[in-house]
Amino acid sequence: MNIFRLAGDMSHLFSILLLLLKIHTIKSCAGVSLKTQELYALVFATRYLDIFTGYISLYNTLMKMFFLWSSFTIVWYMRYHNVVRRSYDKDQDTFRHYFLILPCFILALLVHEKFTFLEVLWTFSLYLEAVAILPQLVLLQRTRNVDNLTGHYVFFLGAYRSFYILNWIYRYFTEQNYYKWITWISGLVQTALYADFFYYYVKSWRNSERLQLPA
Amino acid sequence: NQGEGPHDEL
Repeated sequence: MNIFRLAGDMSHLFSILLLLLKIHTIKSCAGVSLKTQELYALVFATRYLDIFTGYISLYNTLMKMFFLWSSFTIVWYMRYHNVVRRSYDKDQDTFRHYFLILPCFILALLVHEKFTFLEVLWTFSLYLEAVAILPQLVLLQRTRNVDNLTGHYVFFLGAYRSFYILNWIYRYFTEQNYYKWITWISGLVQTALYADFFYYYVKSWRNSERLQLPA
Repeated sequence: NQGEGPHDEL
């Protein structure tokens, strides 16, 4: 554990807490993409199966349990909570997220570390996480106002990605045999998607106008 | 080709 990794994990944790706080207290999920949240729930469910097969640390296990619990809780709120589900922008959230799942799974079957059940699912979760934000970005583009909480949520998710890249660089230079191509490349793709979003987010914020992403 | 060991990152 290094400072970049810890900062990354805490940003990730904080982004999810912000989103849960928004949904739980305001009873609204306006501007939040259910498609993205369902993809994240699938990402965590397929990545953290090793919770049952191996032990790394108490920190590791607790964080995994939190990510699993929180992602399914958010999906539950958006789909089934009497009040929250009414604020969901269903007509705007039209990204076909199923089209992301199959290519990621095929890629995981082709490019992986080891051809075992857990490893292929772990690899699938990395590929899927890289593109899981896409429905959220499309929704942000379509919704008139990016409210503060949703904007902050995406901001802290971006911070999480940035810190993880610093963590990989740090580990590469301080640990022997630390190189993880699959993790790095999918992580870079994911960060590039965020960087693109940030550019337009900051631009629209400075001009205080509606967020407009290129088609 | 990947490094050795379990996936210790989240």
